[in-house]
Formats: sequence, C-alpha cells, structure tokens
Amino acid sequence: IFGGYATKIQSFPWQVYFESPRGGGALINEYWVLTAAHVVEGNSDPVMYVGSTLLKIEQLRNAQRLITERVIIHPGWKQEDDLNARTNFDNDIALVQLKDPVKMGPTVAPICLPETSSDYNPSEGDLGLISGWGRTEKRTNVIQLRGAKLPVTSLEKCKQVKEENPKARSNDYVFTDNMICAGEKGVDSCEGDSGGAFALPVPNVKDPKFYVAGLVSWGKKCGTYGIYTKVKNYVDWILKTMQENSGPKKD
Amino acid sequence: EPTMYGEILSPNYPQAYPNEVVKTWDIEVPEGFGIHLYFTHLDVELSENCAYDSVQIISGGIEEERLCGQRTSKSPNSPIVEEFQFPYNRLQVVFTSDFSNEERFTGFAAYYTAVDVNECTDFTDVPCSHFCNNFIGGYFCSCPPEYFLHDDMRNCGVNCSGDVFTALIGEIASPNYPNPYPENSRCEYQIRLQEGFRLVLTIRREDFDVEPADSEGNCHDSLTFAAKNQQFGPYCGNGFPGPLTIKTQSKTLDIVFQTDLTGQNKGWKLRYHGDPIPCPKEISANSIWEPEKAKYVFRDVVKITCVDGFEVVEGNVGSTSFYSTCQSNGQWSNSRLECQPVDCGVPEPIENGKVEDPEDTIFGSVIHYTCEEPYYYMEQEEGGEYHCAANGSWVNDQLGVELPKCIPVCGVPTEPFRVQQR
Repeated sequence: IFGGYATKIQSFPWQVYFESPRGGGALINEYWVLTAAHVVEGNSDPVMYVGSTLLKIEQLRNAQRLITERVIIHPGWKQEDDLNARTNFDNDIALVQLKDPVKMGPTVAPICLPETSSDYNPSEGDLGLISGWGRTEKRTNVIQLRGAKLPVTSLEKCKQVKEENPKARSNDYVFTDNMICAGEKGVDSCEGDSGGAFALPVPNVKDPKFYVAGLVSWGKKCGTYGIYTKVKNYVDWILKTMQENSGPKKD
Repeated sequence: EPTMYGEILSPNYPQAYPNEVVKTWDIEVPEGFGIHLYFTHLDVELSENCAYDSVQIISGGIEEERLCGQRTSKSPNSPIVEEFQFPYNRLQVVFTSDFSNEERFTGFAAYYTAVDVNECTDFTDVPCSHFCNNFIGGYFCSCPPEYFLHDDMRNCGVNCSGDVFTALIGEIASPNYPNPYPENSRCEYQIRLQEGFRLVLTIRREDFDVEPADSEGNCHDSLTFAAKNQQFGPYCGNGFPGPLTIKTQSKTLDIVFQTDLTGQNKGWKLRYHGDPIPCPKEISANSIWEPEKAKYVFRDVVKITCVDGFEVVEGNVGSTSFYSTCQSNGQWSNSRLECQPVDCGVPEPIENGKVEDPEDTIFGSVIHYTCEEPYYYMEQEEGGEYHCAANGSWVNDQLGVELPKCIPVCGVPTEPFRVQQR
C-alpha cells in the first residue's frame, strides 16, 4: 500500500492473507474467498489466513488457517506464460472455495457483494478503502496490515500513467469496462496487495458498511493510479459459481 | 351259626324243672328268613302275669310274649299247643323259675323253623320305591322302563344328570317337561360358559311347577342353582318363587333338581344367556375412542386415537393411535398405553447460534434460537421462535422444521479505518 497507514485487521476483517505469492483476498462468506485470478493462477492450493493484523508466526498460529477446497478462476481470464509481460488483466477475478466454514468474530467478517442496482456503480470521486501487506514506498512488503483511502477516478487516468515495465509497451495494455481506476497521487495499492478488496460504503445505510467494489488487479506504476477488477460485473458469475459448488462435499 | 330249625327244651324236661333257674336261648336263622316258633308242650307254674315262673320271647330287646300255665292242643291232628310267627331272624327265649316247684311242673318243649318273610308286604315301610319282588330268603326291587335302580338297590330314578351346556344362549327343562317329572331323582346340570361372560337366568312364573313345600317350609322336590360363592334356592311350589331374572357373577353354574318319591308336577323350564363382562369406559381428555359407546363389553375393540399433540409410545416408537380389546377379565388390553404429550426432545444446535435451554420440550413448548450477534444475524427476519408441534418436531411458522441459519454480517468492521492526519 502506498500512501497508507498501519492499521488493524478489525478495520478490514474481510482481508485474507495469501502466503505465496503474497497477495490478498476478500472473504465474502463462510466458504468463499474472492481474489484476483493472477494471485491463484497456477496455484490450486494456496495457503491463506484470516483474522491477523500481523504476519508473525505466533500471530498466524492464532489466526484461522483457511483450507482450500477448490480454486475457480473466471473463464474469461487468459492464461499467459510470461507473467511479467502480461498486459491483459481482463476478468482478473477468481473464487477460492474453502473446505471448512470460517468462524466470524471481531477480526473476521465477510465483505458484502455489490447489488445489481445502479447505486452500486462506482462513480468518480467515490472514496474507497484498500488494505494489504504489499509493497510500500519503503519496503517490499510489511508485517503489519496497512490501509488507505482513495477515490474512484476515470479509467482514462489509469491509461495515462507512464509505463514502467520494460517488457510491455504502453499501448499493449488492455482496458475494459470490467476495470475500475482508483487512486490519487501517492495513494495506491502495489505488489503483494493483489486480490484484496477495494471497499466502497454501502449506499443509503447509516452505519459504516462496505461492499467489495473492486479487487486489486494491476497498475502501470505504484503510487499513481491502480486498476481494480469491477466486481459488480461478476456478481452473477460469483453467485452462480457458489451455488453450483455448494452441494454436499465428497469425502 | 344260624340254623334253619331247632329244638328248645326246658331244664330236666320232661322231668320237673329245677328251682331258681334262668336259662336263655339265642335263636338265629339266616338273613331273609323269619322264625316260626311253636310249643308242643307247655307246663309252667301259673301266676299273675307269669310273675313266678315264665317263658319269655324277646325280639330286639322287646318282650314279644310271656308264657306260663298249661296248654293243650286245639286241634286233634296237631301236637302244637302254642305257636308264633316272627318276621325277624333273631329271637331270645328266656326260661325263669322261682324258689319252689312243689307241684313239679315239667316245663316246655318248643321247636323253631326258618320261614320265608315277604319283605314286600310284611312290613309297614315299603322296601322299594317302585316294584318289590319277594323270594325265599330275601327280596329285590325293580324299576319301570327308563328308570334305573340306584346304588342303594331300593330306589329307582331317572338318568337325568350329566348335561353340560356351553352355548352362550340356551334353554334347560326338567325331564319330561311339561309332563310330570320323575320321582326320586337327582338331576344335575352344568352350564359352563367361556371366559368373559356372566350367566343370567330367566324363569317365567308359569314355567315352574314343583311339588310345594310341606307345612314346615321344606321342599321335598327342589330346584337349586349354585354359582361361584353363590346359591340360589332351593325353590319349589307352583309358580317360580324367586326373581324372574337371576344375574350371577359367574360363568359357571350348577343346577340340581332333586325329587322325592311323591309328587306328580310338571317341572320347570328356564332360559339362560351369557352376559358379556363390561370394561370400564375410561374418559381421557387426550384421546378419542372409536366407536364411541355408552358401554363396552367383552370382545369390543376400540381404536384409541390421541388428540393433536399427544402420542402413545411403545418402546422407542411413537404413534398416534392404538387398539385396545375388552378382555375376559373386564380389563382393557394395552391398558398400560396412554396418550401422553408429544415430546420434541432436545432441540438441535445450530451453527453460529444457540438455543436457550427449554423449560419443557413437550407439545406446545416454545424455544428461541439466536445467532451470535453482532457477527451473525438470522436469515429469517421473523426470528427463531419454534414451537413443539403435534408431530414431535420443532416447527417455525416460516421455516417449518428447517433450522434457522445464522448468516455472517457482512461489510461491518469492528473498528473503522482511520486515516491518520499528516
């Protein structure tokens, strides 16, 4: 997280820690974690934890370890051999089904899914929250969870960011309606935060309540604007996938 | 040893008998014979009432004759001066003399012979109830057709005993009814009904005509009923003197009809039937009996259906109804079964919630499920109230028997994220 602050898991109880590769995810109910496709690509059994602010061994020992039942990557996600040369992050979304239900509490809670009404269409200027243990201005990764508040902005802003990746040309990057651009100067998500939730306040409710508007996906340069998978476009797929895989487990 | 004949001579006969003599002869002839005792010579001192010297003839301890004086034959062709006939086979003859026989009386010479006795006519008491047949040395009794001679060999009766009635309804009458019943008989009948019935007798007054009681109220002919620990009668007279309906508490009855030698009445006729034993009608607010009757009796079968919320439990199996049969002992079968409130048992636990410990778990009880707030909420807005239903399940108005679900509350952080001001 660039431009963020150290925080506690109680502020982001839906935050899931993916150990390798380091990444994030969003707990959406007792059995399902939403994350970015590129986090679980090639990893059918990711190691995950919830409920811990710190990534110290003793803390993780007390946290809940999540055991994977299956990983389901969105069918629209295109596999590529050279991960560093990827320029197309369209449909960067995946579901991880858990073997056992997650026990909720003060440090563990799901984040809401967006509803279908237009109230859940992210608009420029809407302020959202991101969190993660990814790279900061000073460190490759951090032990304590960090969070940041950042606005939704136009996709154009993201397109205009100067490319840093030598392996990719600026014009090669694919921008689609499945993406949200968010951030402001110095406030951004970065490597290691992928898959985490970009949380917007649920409209028309009094108490603070958040839904997962986006998932940390990619960006040309950390600390500028970042691209987030627009979850609203995948709600039908998410619900359908969960329903199809909610039958009795085979032991 | 009994003999058929014999001679008795006074002491010193034919010389003068001695003074102060008492001599006794015990005469015995065979059974069935009488004794013909006759004197061919009698010469004993005469005195008033034969007080000095005498010949006594004693039978059965009773002095039959006392003789003294002189006798001469009344018939020139017969030597017999005195003779007696006794219908008994034993006699005692006693000769007595006092202190003086100065005139030298010679005493007596007597003879006895066994003579046949006509038992049929010689005695006041008739020896046979019907026909008497005399023969030399005895007699025998005989009976009219269809009668038989009792073991006493004197009385005739009819063979009227032994009938056992087992049908639930029946009619019994005295022999020959309505013609005169036989005399000197004892008719024993038995009614033996199966378990579960009690005998009821019905006798119409006009169906009863038995020799009336004597002046002391004794019935010589009588009809008597004997049930378990109960006796009815003896009854006699013209017209039944007892109750027209006799309700016994027994499934068995012995009937005895006793007649004597006399009487020529027509007898009696009765009807009987088995009254099934009743079973109590047990009123219960928790059950319905089918069919419903004012009275239930032996062999009645009822279906007892528990009302809603009640069940009958046999072993580990619960059901809503059972059958009960009125038994022969007046008790219902399956009487230990009863409709009791359905017990829904301990409610099942739910994930991420709990159910309060119920005060009771029977029909109508209410329990509440709650979720672990604030992290879970109940999926159904109406809440987790369940009541114990008639089918033994905890039922929610919305969900039925389905358990409530506790759903994680989404999107609410415990501590809001605070942006630190720079």
